[in-house]
Amino acid sequence: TLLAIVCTDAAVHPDSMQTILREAANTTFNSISVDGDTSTNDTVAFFANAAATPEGVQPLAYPEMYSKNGRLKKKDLRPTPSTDPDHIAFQAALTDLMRDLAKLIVRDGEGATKFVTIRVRSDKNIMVAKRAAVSIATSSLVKTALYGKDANWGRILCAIGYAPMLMDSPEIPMRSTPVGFEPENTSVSFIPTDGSEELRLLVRGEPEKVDEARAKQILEAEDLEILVNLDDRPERTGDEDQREAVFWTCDFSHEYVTINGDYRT
Amino acid sequence: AERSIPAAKQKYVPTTGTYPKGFLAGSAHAGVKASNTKYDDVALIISEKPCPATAIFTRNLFKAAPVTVSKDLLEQRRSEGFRGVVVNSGCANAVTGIEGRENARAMSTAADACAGTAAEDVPQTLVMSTGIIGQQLPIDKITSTIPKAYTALGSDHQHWMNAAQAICTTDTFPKLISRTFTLPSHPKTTYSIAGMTKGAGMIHPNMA
Repeated sequence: TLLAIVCTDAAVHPDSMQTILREAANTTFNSISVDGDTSTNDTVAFFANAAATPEGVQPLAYPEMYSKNGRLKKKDLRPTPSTDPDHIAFQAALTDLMRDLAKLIVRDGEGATKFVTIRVRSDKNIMVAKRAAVSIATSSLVKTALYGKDANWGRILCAIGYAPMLMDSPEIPMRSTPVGFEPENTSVSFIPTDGSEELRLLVRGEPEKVDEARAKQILEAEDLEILVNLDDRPERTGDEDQREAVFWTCDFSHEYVTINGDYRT
Repeated sequence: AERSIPAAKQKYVPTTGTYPKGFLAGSAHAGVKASNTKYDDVALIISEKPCPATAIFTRNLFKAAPVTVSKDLLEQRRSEGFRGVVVNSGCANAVTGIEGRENARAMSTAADACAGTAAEDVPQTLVMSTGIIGQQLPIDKITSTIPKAYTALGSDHQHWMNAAQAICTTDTFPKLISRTFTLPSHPKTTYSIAGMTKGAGMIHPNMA
């Protein structure tokens, strides 16, 4: 179970708190997995008591919530992307804190020996990228390969291939939007965390001749990044913006089974 | 359980912090889990003055009692006038039916009573539980410990660290981060933000 409590002495308007917290959660606590099990109790609580806020300073809120005389507009409280510098700064502070807390959970995953960042790029759709990342992060075979220091890109591709939305290609159900995912466009690399050169495992569907010694060296480190480029826009010219999903997970070890085989009701 | 922090994890545990003004943290030992004879397992985070609050919760369809109770409190109070949160570890109070919800509410009102706000129609304290699923809380143990946690409240790093430790289950280290920040419209004012979290297994959050 994940529990988290976040407190700030800044002032945040009660009507904006839920939106601010949700926005922060999407790329933080909702982007981690240890074992793929969603708990019955997961909760993140957020308190803002305004104790450090100078008198007369308005609580942080989406700007459109206030009329010109400073009163709250009651009609339209729908959030829109804020251009208010205070809101942007606060959102960044909250998101950074929650991201680092989320990463600590992964680092403390039961039995974990590795901290793995999965970065998936899609030309089309952030959800496609995220579904692929989640599928890799929850694959038992990928996670055991990571524990065994095996650069098993075949298992990574396998996990991408059955990810919801991608497997349903060429159309996203209900939207009839072509995903355009083609396995032969996909590339996979390991990115070392020491700043050294990436290790390309698969380039546009074609396996690279992998330097096993280099792969082993990268996998010996506690931290690892897996970079996947779906390259899923057939008409791609190379300069378009890509959508990127980042997800954090850990490996799957004997110790996980020991801990959970012994966790009695 | 042995709670010494593994050497490799000690670098993630802060030795100091800058915590938000007006918030206090405390913890105490209830012995929710029979095997836990010495570690704190009830934590309180309290705002000295009532404040806005919100939360996001699991989308698992079998929501635990503290989830449904806290969600109701937030709706009823429209995110306003909260004093804080009370947390127990060792028992998740999940799939525990009506009794479980009554127990979760009892934790909330027990914390309110410490703050002298128990007369409110709608409790002002959110509630969280973590641990084993499918068992009723030893509620008397917990409600009798909440005043001790309240007495232990403080604003120092160690108070926050004790609370972060008290919410742990199979975690090998407490997870606590604090920071300061400024806002562009009044850059001379320094604000603080602090967060604690727990989790090691059954982790694939999907909250909204």
